[in-house]
Amino acid sequence: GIEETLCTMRCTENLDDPSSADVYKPSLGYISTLNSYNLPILSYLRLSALRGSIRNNAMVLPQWNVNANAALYVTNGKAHIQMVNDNGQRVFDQEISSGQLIVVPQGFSVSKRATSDKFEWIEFKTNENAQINTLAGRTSVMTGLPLEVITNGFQISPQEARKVKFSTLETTLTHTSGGPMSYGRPRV
Amino acid sequence: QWPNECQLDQLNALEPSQIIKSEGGRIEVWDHRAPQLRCSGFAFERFIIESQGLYLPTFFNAGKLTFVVHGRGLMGKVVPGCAETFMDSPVFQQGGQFGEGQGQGQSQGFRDMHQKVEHIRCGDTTATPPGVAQWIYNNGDEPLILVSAADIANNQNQLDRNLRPFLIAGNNPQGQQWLQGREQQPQNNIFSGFAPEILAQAFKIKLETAQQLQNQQDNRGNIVKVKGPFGVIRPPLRRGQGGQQPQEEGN
Repeated sequence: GIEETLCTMRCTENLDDPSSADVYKPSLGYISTLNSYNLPILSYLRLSALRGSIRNNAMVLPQWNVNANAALYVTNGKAHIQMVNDNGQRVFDQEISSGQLIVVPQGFSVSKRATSDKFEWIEFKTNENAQINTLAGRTSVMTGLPLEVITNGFQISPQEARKVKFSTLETTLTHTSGGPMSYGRPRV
Repeated sequence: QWPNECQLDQLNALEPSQIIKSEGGRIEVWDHRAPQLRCSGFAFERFIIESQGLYLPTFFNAGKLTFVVHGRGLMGKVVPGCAETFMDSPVFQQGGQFGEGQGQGQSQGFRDMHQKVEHIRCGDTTATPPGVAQWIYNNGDEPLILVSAADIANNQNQLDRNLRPFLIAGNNPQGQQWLQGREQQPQNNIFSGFAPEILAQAFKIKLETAQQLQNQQDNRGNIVKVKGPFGVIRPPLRRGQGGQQPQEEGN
């Protein structure tokens, strides 16, 4: 009885096809995700994947994996990546390039900014429905917080708090003005 | 689990092993390396939030259930991808026009919008998945006391068998003493690890404001004292909930 079921299960999906992008901004690039919703067999493996391709000076907004660890492998180009652990320490602050692999543990916040014409990567995640939460952007944790929590938490004015909440319209990819993004030793 | 972790020949009642004091209250942590907690896979904490105290947004690497032992307050959880469904009414000017102000949000004429805020009272039990930032404010006159049990043995915890708080705001000058290698290190919030330039670019804000997000000169801790009104958008209390009348709605 498994001929009609398991044996017919689709096991392959192409992630290099921008037409099936989940996040797309012409000037910045695209991101596609593969999870148990669009490849059901992943619910058996309890894995998911993400494919990203961004242009120079495009930034993936700082975010964290809510329910998964991730292994990020660079397939093309370069990016400057910063990563912060649960103690608020910057644990990675380098340029990463093609052929390199880095692990992003659950909860660690990470920002990526392309520093070559095109930066492309594949990310494997240890949850069949891996979720992220972003620190900045229209669907970020900061937008979800009341102004009072932000003003009291960071001791900033309501006006500044509104800018923190509402200035960045994008959800995942945004543009940057380029230039150096890290100064000296990470804050410990 | 390590082998023999549940070979418990003698059990005893446990007390908190560390107390993290803050401006607006304290957090008491049980040492989850104690044999019976290690066997059960639980990490256990007690939060005592003073009146007008705000426990700043924090998320963990494990799901947890929290029980309100005493007092009442307001609680918010920011669930990834959920909309800001709490929005206050637009600001109208003479002639019915929306108010014009600075900043993109304000130009839309509302003061704020955010995700759901709930009233909590003693007896309430609330579940918080891993990675979901939660904040709690004590709007009562008595201390708000909550206890929470996190299941660090659950596979939703993809890290090691330690409960790791990730601070969105605030900090913990005492550090996470129960974690080896962190005994003497203060814990800072997530923003403090990023270069301010990256924050400024990500939020499209001034560099000074980005540095403010890092709470660098701030030693208030993770539960701060709110000075003045705490005007988050919230529904009226149910009649009879704690015997209070529903809050008067402004017109």
